[in-house]
Amino acid sequence: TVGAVARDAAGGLAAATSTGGVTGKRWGRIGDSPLIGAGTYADDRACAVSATGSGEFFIRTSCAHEIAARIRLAGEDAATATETVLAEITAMGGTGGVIVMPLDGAPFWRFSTKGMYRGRVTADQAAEVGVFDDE
Amino acid sequence: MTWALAIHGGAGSMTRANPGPAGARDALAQALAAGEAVLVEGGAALDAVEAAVRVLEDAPEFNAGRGAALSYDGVAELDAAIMHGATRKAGAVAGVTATRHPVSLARAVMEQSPHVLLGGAGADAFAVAHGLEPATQDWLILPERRAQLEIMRAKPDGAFDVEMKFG
Repeated sequence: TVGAVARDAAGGLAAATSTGGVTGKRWGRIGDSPLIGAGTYADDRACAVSATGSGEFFIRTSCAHEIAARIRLAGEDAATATETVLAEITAMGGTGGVIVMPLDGAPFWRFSTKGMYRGRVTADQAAEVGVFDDE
Repeated sequence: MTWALAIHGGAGSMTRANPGPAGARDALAQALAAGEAVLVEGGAALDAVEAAVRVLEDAPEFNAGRGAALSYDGVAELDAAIMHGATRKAGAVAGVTATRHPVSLARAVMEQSPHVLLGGAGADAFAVAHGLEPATQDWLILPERRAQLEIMRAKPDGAFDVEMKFG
């Protein structure tokens, strides 16, 4: 699974996700990526999110929308909202990660796996990429 | 307000002992450059995320587009979504098999149809009708993905292995 979240100079947000699903999927199994609100969500009132991981858990928690809703309705900061929702997914037995673009400030990621292919670049910060959890 | 971009290529069991494909970091850097080129010129976030994801869909190191994981029947069945934060317009496709950039097909659904999510053969037909760049299964499928599928199918319960996605 691959994804991107962006904020433009006007403050507009967007999110996108694309995937082949999981190896050996059967019976027309669809994961969270194409489900708006599960693996992909963008709302200029809150944040933009793209997710990757065991899709069924991201669907059941409506992960991407839940993060945005906690920010918009509960006034949580983006990191707290993200960590709370990922902790719910972990408690259910799911694994994976998200990239999050807040309304202002730097984008960030959280993941519960050993690694996550990721990168970011901002108007103020040079491009950086990472794979392992300790970099 | 300042522009910003973040990308991912999937989460999984990559460790320093088991780092995954060598070209992944370069592909991530190229995807960032593609999105940055849009944003630095004052372009829209929607164009930036599409540009970045298209690069990653073409990169064989990641589970999307070319290099996607295969279904039990050995088919590259691709899913994608895109969403615009200001209007909350969204487009998505599921189970498409013949489009080079599923994220662009998802955007076409958002901008050229009244729908949000199209699936299967209907979504493939929508791609043809709207002139999206086609891709054959031969182009989408890599030998290592076939090998991965064979390993999985050889397992007694045939259960798929989420961790083995490598993005």
